[in-house]
Amino acid sequence: SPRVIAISNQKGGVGKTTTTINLAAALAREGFSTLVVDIDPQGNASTGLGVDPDARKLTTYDLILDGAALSDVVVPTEFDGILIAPATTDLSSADIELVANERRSHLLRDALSGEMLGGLGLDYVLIDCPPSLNLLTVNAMIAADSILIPLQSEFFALEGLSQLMLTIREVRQNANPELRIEGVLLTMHDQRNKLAQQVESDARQTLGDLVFDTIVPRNVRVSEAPSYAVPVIDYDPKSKGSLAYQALAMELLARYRQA
Amino acid sequence: SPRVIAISNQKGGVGKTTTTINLAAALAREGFSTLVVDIDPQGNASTGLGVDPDARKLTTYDLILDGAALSDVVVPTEFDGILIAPATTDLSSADIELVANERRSHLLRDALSGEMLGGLGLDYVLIDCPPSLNLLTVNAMIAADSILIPLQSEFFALEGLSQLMLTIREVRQNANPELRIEGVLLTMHDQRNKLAQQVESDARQTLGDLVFDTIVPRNVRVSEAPSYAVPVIDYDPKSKGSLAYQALAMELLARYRQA
Ligand SMILES: Nc1ncnc2c1ncn2[C@@H]1O[C@H](COP(=O)(O)OP(=O)(O)OP(=O)(O)O)[C@@H](O)[C@H]1O
Ligand SMILES: Nc1ncnc2c1ncn2[C@@H]1O[C@H](COP(=O)(O)OP(=O)(O)OP(=O)(O)O)[C@@H](O)[C@H]1O
Ligand SMILES: [Mg+2]
Ligand SMILES: [Mg+2]
Repeated sequence: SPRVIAISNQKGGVGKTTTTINLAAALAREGFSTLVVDIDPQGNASTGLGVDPDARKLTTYDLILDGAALSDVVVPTEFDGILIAPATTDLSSADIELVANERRSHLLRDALSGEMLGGLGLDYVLIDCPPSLNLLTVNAMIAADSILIPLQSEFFALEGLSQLMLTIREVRQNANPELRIEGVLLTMHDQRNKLAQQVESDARQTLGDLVFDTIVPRNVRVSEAPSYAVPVIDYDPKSKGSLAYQALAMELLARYRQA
Repeated sequence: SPRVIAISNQKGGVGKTTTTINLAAALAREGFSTLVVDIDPQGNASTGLGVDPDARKLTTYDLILDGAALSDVVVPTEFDGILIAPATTDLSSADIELVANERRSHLLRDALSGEMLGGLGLDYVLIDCPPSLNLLTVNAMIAADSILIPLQSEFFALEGLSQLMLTIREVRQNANPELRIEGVLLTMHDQRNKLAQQVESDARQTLGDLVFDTIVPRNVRVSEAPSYAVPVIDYDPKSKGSLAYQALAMELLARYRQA
């Protein structure tokens, strides 16, 4: 059954959605099939993969809150090897609506169970999380095998990391003992900037091998791609951002000896 | 009584905290007194103004959920003219904890009432919001006279704007009829980048005068300042970022004929 990876960091704007979209595209280019599960009410991953807001009939809201079957929610994208379970703003009331539900933290895990995923022929599932440590993010951490943490090379982003690690440990102790950290990915990294160099050396010192070798540089082509609703790998395959996400995919595949 | 402005945008990483800290500092430089109310569980505004996490005895959690008096929660900062009501991660459970409270959306407004604010001699209150349209952000919108919307010149940031405007209209219809939009502030703007130029022209076309004349450029000195726990205006007064926030303060003051 596929590997399920939550892309999560409660700090806003650190590259969660960008990493989800472009890692999926890079894995597809290597012949692996990926399902993107968008659980951010902003629905940026859905938009970035070309799923028009009006075309989102069944969404992750229906999957998590109404028990819709995964096979009914999942739709293909224009990109070979990438399927998506899209999101809409309906999700923003999930915390309140699920308060009385005993299984409120496990609903996504139930929806992404082995049987549900079985028929889709997937290698990877990537869950794009909202910028919060709320119920939706906890659902993703319980559904996932591992967590990939995008880390912007900035001061405020580093500050939030210890809180994120605490939450991961809590989830591992209470609900998902198998949960691992897939890795910490430095994003929007500007080699010339001394703050970025400082964040990189701090991260490698305190987190060691958890930090991916691959670093994603700040690259304007990455931020232009979403306005054309394509991954940067399709928008500008030779751009620095695109090459970095391809390197990330290779690094990930090598871990599972799939490269 | 002071003007209460919520700094809000559910898109993550668009410059909410940076704008809160540096607008407060710029207003202080002009002789106006500002209270920063940090309602983001990340507590970045508290850190960026030098309030050590261990020094946060009473916080906005106590203010909103335990009915603590504002005068007990507010502490001075090292910066003349800036007071703060600090935040900790305790706030992240606010949505769940307040579900059964009838007045759950109005608690911050009650805490920032005229009497409470009266004794502090304030000109402005700036509320730094989390990257979400959750109960805490709704509390800020009901407590505020107006909303200042930082808008990063990027595609995903523009996508969220219509949802934010819908929420503002809902709050105005149901709870706070006086709520106005103070303005939309373009942040991290790179004049050379065609996407940024596109976002600026789209924003001015659709939002007209709501968009501040002042634009905050992307400026590395802005992102370095938080690691020294000082506003950029104190870190590097002549930097492009610092000058932009001073211009923003003048633009704001001119509206209220205080300049
Ligand atoms: N390597 C990069 N170079 C340049 N821009 C980037 C890069 N990665 C992401 N961006 C841009 O930075 C912004 C933030 O990225 P993104 O939206 O992926 O972050 P996020 O963590 O998903 O945000 P949120 O917390 O709102 O969900 C986007 O406008 C994106 O296009
Ligand atoms: N004008 C600017 N130039 C360069 N960097 C900036 C600028 N404004 C903000 N930053 C940096 O960008 C990052 C995001 O800004 P900030 O944390 O203020 O956004 P936010 O909207 O408060 O994020 P969140 O959604 O997590 O609360 C921070 O690391 C900040 O230092
Ligand atoms: Mg995102
Ligand atoms: Mg912030």
